[in-house]
Amino acid sequence: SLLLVAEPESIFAMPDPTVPDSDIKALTTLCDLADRELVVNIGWAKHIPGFPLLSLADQMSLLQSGWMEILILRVVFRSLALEDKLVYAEDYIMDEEQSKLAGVLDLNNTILQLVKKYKAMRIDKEEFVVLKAISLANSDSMQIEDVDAVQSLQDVLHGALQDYESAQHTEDPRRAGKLIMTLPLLRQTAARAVQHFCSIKQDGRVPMHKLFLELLEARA
Amino acid sequence: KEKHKILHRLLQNST
Repeated sequence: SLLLVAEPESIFAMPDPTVPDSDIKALTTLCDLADRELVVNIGWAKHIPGFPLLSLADQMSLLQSGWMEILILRVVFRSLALEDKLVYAEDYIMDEEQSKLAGVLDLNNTILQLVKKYKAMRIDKEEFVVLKAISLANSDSMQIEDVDAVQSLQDVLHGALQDYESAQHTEDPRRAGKLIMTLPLLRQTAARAVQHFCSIKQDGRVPMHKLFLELLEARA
Repeated sequence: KEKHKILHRLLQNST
């Protein structure tokens, strides 16, 4: 219940209507959106029960390794109702053609593979919010100071998922495990996304805001 | 950690 309440509203991409469509424009829009989503997601993390009790250093470490997984999971969940399209924002939906134009076709196809998995499972909002919190708590940072505290956060969230499934999805006793088993693909997709945006950063043609840059550098 | 000033600041803000 606390995670459902903590779930942030979607934000808008607001691509500049005066600039003609191009790869640079699309990537600028995505990077700007990601930067603003990150601010929202840091606020969200503070509402995960137990997260604010971690040391500030450990909170930072988890976000530095897990931020892209959180961004991607949010895009995935927003895209469940559509076919072969990614809802980066309510006003910024990418189809195959737009993905090609922006040079993110491979990346978006991997994200669509996740969408397909969750669609097949008919993931609900409760499962999505817990899975997102689990992906943060389980982001495998190598810099954790208090490993036991992070483990107990993982246990609490894992327990919440199991309790929910045993109450709501009695038809499939393995459903919690099935959801957890989608996390490797999320990890792989996030790594690919970070790599892609790091190379865009190196090209230097797309303006990026400071928080996005800071977190890209943390993962580089 | 000094490199991650914005993240640090956002986590410290009590929102």
